[in-house]
Amino acid sequence: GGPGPRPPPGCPQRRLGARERRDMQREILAVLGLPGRPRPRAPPAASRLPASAPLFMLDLYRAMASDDDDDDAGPPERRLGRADLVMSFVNMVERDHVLGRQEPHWKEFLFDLTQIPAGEAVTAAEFRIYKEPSTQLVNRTLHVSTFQVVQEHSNRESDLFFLDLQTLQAGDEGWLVLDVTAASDRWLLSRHKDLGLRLYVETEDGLSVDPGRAGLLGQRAPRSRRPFMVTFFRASPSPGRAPR
Amino acid sequence: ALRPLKRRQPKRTNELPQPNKLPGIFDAVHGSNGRQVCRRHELYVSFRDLGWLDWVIAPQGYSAYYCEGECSFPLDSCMNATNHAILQSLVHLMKPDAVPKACCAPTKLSATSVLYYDSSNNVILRKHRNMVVKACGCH
Repeated sequence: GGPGPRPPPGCPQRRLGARERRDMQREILAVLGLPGRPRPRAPPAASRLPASAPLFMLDLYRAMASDDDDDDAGPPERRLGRADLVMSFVNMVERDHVLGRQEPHWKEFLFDLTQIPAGEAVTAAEFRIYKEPSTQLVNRTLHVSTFQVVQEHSNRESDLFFLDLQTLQAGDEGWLVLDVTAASDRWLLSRHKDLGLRLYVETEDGLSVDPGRAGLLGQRAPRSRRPFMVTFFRASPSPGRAPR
Repeated sequence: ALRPLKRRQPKRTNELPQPNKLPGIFDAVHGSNGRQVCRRHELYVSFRDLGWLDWVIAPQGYSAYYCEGECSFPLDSCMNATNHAILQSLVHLMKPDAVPKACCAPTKLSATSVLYYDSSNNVILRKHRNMVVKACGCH
């Protein structure tokens, strides 16, 4: 790429050696902000069907990529806002609490947040769960409330922090998007702990409903309808790269 | 004041005029001896060729481009030269061993977004700024 004359045709071109190729890849990974090459686990062949989180993220990618050419233009996708990093979290532990008629029913999801980068400002966070039409609660209005599990107790109910409330019909179908942005403030304080999100479903009369009966799908759903969490970040200015 | 250049070898080209001669209007300084002016060139970074498609979802690569070309006086408007670059090029004509030509470099860069898996199979979407050359110029 220099201003000097190009070598005449037929001159042997130097090829990168194996170590130089590795060094080159390491440099490019560093530009992309990665300490090393990711090694995702390949899913079993039988389950290599489109999964919910990648499908959603692919839509976001197309929206973000269309905005790449002009940093000064407003984002075409409202959800993106000014975010330049979006992470989806699919690794979770699901717990259901369906005991007796007096206890409130709930469904809880525990997310591993250790992959969240430090120094990134959260602009929004969503928990996405698919709802099928409920065949058991016909023509009923349902209230879905979301809480963050702040502290569990062995001898009493856990401490909960209210996040979101959505009202829908039992016959509705589609992705339910729950705003959990308020939980992000606590991530910075307890990054070593899993994030617990607990969902309660109630009828208009205040009766607690099993979220599964209401049509909310958990981890045992088909891959394209499994719940996941999405977090939008605005990157802080990158620290200067260490000189090589 | 001009400072002496350090570790600089004199260029052995025949395109530079003598220090006490300014180019006339018929001198082919601009684009002389076939050298192209500062402009953008193709450069494609292929994630496929890097063998990264096991963790990169999209894109399979992107056009980064690069800048190359001469920044010789007089600097055309297509060279996106700054006033300083114009001045530097003029001084280079007078003192080629003391002051180098202006550099052909990116003047506008844009971002590119990458969608990929991390090692926990989470899907990450990140916009990387200043990755694509949109325009080159003499600076």
